[in-house]
Parts: sequence; structure tokens; C-alpha cells
Amino acid sequence: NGESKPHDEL
Amino acid sequence: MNIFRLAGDMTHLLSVLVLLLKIHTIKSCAGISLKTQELYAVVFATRYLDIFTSYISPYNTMMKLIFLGSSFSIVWYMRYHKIVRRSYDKDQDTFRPYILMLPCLILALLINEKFTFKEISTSFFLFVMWTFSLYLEAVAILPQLVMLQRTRNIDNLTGQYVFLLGAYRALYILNWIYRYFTEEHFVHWITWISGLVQTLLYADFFYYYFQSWKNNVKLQLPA
Repeated sequence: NGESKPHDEL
Repeated sequence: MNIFRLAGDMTHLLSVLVLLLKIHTIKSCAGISLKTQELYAVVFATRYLDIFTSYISPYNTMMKLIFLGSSFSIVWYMRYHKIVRRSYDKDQDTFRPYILMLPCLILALLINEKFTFKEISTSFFLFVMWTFSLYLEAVAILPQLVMLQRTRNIDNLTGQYVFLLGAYRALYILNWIYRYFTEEHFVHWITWISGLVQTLLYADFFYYYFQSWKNNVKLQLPA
């Protein structure tokens, strides 16, 4: 899911 | 997503809305640094280059579009809107953006996380741009803080705008602490250090903002 990607934050 | 990060994003959104409200309703950008607004437009443009290639969630995409749209429209208002541009005091906004952008670009080329995220298909260029946007965001407020010290009377909306802008990154620091303890392998030194530097740059503003709120007097930064 998207949460694990390093750039999941704005 | 955790409460600190959501609060951070909402505070960031609020800061942008406060600024758009000021510019759009009273048609004035008095006390606002165009240089800082242009730097933020560059920050979002280089941060969200992969907006269409790496989908994370509807929330993520929507917020990226809002930040891109609002930052560029604020720059447009301050540069080209016939009424708003008259209230822009360029003599007080003399910080040269390139002395911030070049060191951030060089630093991004030298220090970035590409070496730890081998499995990410993101190209080196995107990684450098993303890291550049992190470093640039940390210092983008400087022209605005310099301008605040020059313009004696800071109006409430401008003060609230800068306060919210500083508060959002402080909330993000809480988010990183929370994620560090709840998610394994969540270590992003580059993000953490630039976020900490960014928040520390607001330290004296926060102090005077709190003093003015506590003593119920007009916000004034010492020259």
C-alpha cells in the first residue's frame, strides 16, 4: 500500500 | 496516516488558505514576500514531479494539486493582478532567491537518499529534485522573515500565515517521531534534519508571536 513508500508524505 | 501528520497537513492547508483569503478578499499582499511565494512554488513543483506517476491515495493527490494550484496562483496574483501587485512592496523584499536555490541544489546532488532506496524505481533525477525541494522548503521562509523585520506593522493575517506555516512543520516532526516508533525501518535523516532546521528558523518568530498574543499587543519583530 502507499504507506510504506518513502515519499508517502506531502 | 497519523493525527500529527493530518494536523500538519491541515495546518499547512490553512496557512495557504489564510494567505489566499487575504489576497483575494482585501486584494492586498502588503507585508508578503513574493520571493518566498516563488520559492514555495518551486518547492511544490520539484516535490510533486511524480504526482501522476506514483499514486499513493486520493487524499495525497488532492492535497498535492491544492498546494500546487494555490502556490502558483498566489505568485500570479502578486505578479500580475492589477490591484494586488500595487500593494507588493518590492523595495522591502530584496532577498535574492538564487543564494538559497543554488546551495540547496548542490547539497541535493551531494546528499540524498537514493543510495538507501535501491528498490525504488524513481529515477535519480526525481530523487535529487525531491531532496532539493526538501532543502529549499527549509529555507524558503527566510525572505519572508527578513521582510517582516523590515515592515514595522505586521497585520494579523500575515502573522497568522507565518505562524501556521511554521506550526505545520513542527507537527510533522511529531509525525516523524510517531512513525519512527510505530513503523520499522522508518528512518529518513535528510527529511528529519531539514524539517528540524526549517522549524528552528521560526523559533524567534514563534517567541515574538507568543509574546504579542500573551500581552495582547501588536506583533513586532526587532529590527
